[in-house]
Amino acid sequence: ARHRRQPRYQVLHVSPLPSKWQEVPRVADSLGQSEKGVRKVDNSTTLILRLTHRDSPLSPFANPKASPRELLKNRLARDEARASAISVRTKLAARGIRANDLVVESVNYTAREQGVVDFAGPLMSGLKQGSGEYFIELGVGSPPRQTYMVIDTGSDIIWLQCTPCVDCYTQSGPIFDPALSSSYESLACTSPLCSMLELHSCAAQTNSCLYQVAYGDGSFTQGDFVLEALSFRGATMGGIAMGCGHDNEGLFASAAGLFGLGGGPLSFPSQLGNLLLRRVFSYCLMDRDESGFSSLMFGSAAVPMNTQFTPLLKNPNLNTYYYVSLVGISVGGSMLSIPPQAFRMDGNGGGGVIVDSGTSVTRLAEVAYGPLRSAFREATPDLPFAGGFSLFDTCYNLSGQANVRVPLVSLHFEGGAEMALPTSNYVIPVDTEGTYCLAFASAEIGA
Amino acid sequence: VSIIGNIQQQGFRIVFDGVSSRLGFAANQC
Repeated sequence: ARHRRQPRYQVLHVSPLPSKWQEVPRVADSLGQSEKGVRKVDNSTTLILRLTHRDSPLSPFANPKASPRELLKNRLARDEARASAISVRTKLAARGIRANDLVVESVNYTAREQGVVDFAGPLMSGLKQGSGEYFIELGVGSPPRQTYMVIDTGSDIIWLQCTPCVDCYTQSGPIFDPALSSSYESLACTSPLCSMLELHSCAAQTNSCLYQVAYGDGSFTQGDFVLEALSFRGATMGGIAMGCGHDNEGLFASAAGLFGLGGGPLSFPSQLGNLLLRRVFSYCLMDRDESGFSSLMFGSAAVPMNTQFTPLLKNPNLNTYYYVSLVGISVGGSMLSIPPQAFRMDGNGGGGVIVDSGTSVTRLAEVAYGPLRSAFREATPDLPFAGGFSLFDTCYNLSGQANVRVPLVSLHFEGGAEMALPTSNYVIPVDTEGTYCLAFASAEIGA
Repeated sequence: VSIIGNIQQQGFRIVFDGVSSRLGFAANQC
């Protein structure tokens, strides 16, 4: 017993959700000379963009009337929709079926006399939840129109709402008018870029490429697939293939569209890879911009010195998502007993878990989550158990306590990379009364 | 399907290296 390794704990500073959002001053822009957190360095080899969480007090889409508890509940509801959509898409891909294959027959394409694309057909039903939590500000077209786009590593296509609208959701600021942009360029139906779309069609009268993207949670967009210029305050990139959506459904956080960061060939990183920035990017996400800020970086400076790497895995049927091989989870320094197949992707021999910017709460297969939950509860016998909250099932009443000890939770990846999580990444407040929950969930919830 | 969500990613810089086909984590890089 003397030689048994001591459990590893760390201190959680108890600070429940405020009764209302405090005013948070805009963080001084530590990126230096840039405006709003964008700069170009190293002779165009690095691009840095500030990201903002949709519920942050700094967000232009923030709802000042919503309480932090309401915002959290809404966030978890969005998360359920997104996780379900990813699950369905992945399972379909394992059978060689793409989610978009399910809707193609229900949509009819027609072209108006003036060449404007129109779409008719039954609309998809279901949850109309936003597909992402963080957004960037960028310029579209020439001259650039400032817009906000949701970033999403679970999507490949860049798109924004365009006039004329067959059906557009309400967005912050004016909808992009391609007629006012000198850099807007239609893509022909026979262009290679058009054929790279998962789902495309052709407007016969104008020989222009049409795209459609369905997100599986009820959200979708369809319109012209075009080339356009994107500007990031100091850096402008022309000829970016993107969707100009005339029929868009879903609550994309009032943003103008979606900035696809997925692994497919039409995502922004993939298109940049063909240009100048080496197909390397990174992001850092913060909840409330209190210490440090969220940012998205492309190019050589996107890789910090102390980075631990693990191989990216390929899913032969679905190249959108970024998979890694999670080989273990430790609680308090002890590896959990989890069967190796817990994190396998499908029956094709591939394995891995998805690293996603747009899903909030980590979902684990029940055979992995069960041991995690049990080990965490066993390591916290003195904390007053408080049942569950939303998709969380392990909560504690920490009211009246300033600091508590919780076991260290680490994720271990192939190649030795380890994410030793700060306490705030897995024990989170859910109300103003001091209730905290273990912020993991079973992937089977809501299945 | 298991997914590592953004609450667990907070405070880490998540690096996607499409050239070397690897993904990286760097703590305290926001």
